[in-house]
Amino acid sequence: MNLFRLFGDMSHLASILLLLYKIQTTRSVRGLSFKTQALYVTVFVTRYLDLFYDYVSLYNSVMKTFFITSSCYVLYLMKKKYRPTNDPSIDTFRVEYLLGPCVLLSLIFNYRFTFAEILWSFSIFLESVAILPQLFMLQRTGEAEAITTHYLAALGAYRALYIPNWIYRYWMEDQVDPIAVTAGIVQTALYVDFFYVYFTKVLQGQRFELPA
Amino acid sequence: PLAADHHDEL
Repeated sequence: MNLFRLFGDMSHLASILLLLYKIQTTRSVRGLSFKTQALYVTVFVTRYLDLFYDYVSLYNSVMKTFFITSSCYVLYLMKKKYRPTNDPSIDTFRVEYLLGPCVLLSLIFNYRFTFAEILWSFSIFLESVAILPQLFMLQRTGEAEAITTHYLAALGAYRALYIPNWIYRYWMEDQVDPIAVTAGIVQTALYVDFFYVYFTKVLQGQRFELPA
Repeated sequence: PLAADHHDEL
């Protein structure tokens, strides 16, 4: 565990707390993509199956359990409690275009050709693109509440911080995880546009609005 | 380099 990773994980934790805070205070899931949230549940469930057969540390188990339960809770809030505030008509990204290639990639690139390892690999590839329905929705509506953009910024920061973590591990621990690194770089790159608007507008006190 | 323990990272 190095500081980049610790801060990355804390940023990931913060992003989920921001997401829950946004939903509870505005009593609305407006501006959130159900598809992205459902993809995150898929990511966490397929990746953290190792909770049942591979104990790493208390920290590791607690975080994995938190990510699975909180993401399922968000789905419940979107589909049940605040259902009337969810607008599927603007959440139109075709998820099958993400799932298909991820299945294919995980069958080709994995560390062992076993069910659990293929699922792990699938979850890594899927996580790298899971934010796309959300970013697509943002692009369509052209604006977002500040709190929603803070959520996305924390999520993006988590991914960005994993990159120096891998560099650190490469040099200091002589360890490398090519699948996670490749997917992680792709995932971080997807946030570049968002971060540009976030830094130039939201952090300057302006509304998050995309040019028409 | 060695393969990282990929079940350790979140």
